[in-house]
Amino acid sequence: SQLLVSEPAPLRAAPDPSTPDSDLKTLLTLCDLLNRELLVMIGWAKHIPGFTGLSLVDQMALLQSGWMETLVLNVVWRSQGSADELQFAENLRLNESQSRAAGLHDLYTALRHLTSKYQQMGLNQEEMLTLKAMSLANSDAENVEGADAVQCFQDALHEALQEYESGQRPSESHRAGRLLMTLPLLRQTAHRAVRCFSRLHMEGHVPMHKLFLEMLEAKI
Amino acid sequence: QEKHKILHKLLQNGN
Repeated sequence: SQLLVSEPAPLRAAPDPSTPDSDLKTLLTLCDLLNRELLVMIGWAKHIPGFTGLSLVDQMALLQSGWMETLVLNVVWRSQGSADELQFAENLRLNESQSRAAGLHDLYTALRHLTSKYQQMGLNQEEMLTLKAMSLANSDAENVEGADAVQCFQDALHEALQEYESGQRPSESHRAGRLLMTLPLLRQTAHRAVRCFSRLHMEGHVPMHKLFLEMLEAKI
Repeated sequence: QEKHKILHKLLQNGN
């Protein structure tokens, strides 16, 4: 319930009205949206029970390692209602050909694969929020100084998921395990997303915001 | 932490 009340309202894309529509404009709008979402996500992390009990160094380590997984889960969650689009925001949806035109085809394929998986499972909001918090807690950051504290943080989230599933879906005894088994695909998807945005940055056509670049650099 | 100034500030200073 703490995660439910802490979930931030979805952001809207803010395309520059003075720029004519183009694939580059799509990329600029997307990068701006993701940078704002990252900012909101860092604020959100502080509301995950147990997060601010970790040392500042470990909070940074978990965020630097797991931030893209949480952004990916947000997009995948918003895309649950669609059969072939990625819904980055209510007013920023990309289908396959739009993604390809913008140079995001690999990102599209990866995110749609994970989206379909969760669609088949009928992921609900409580599960998504718990997985999102887990993706930070379980981000396998290097140089964690308080390994025991991080472990407790993970255990509490795992316990919440198990308690939720045994209360809400007592007949599906494998539900929690099945959800945890999606985490490797989430990591793989986030890795592909990081590669995609690193490539965009290196190509130099899309200026990226400082925070987004700082976090991207921590992943490379 | 030098390299990750913005994140460090955001975590230290609240929202």
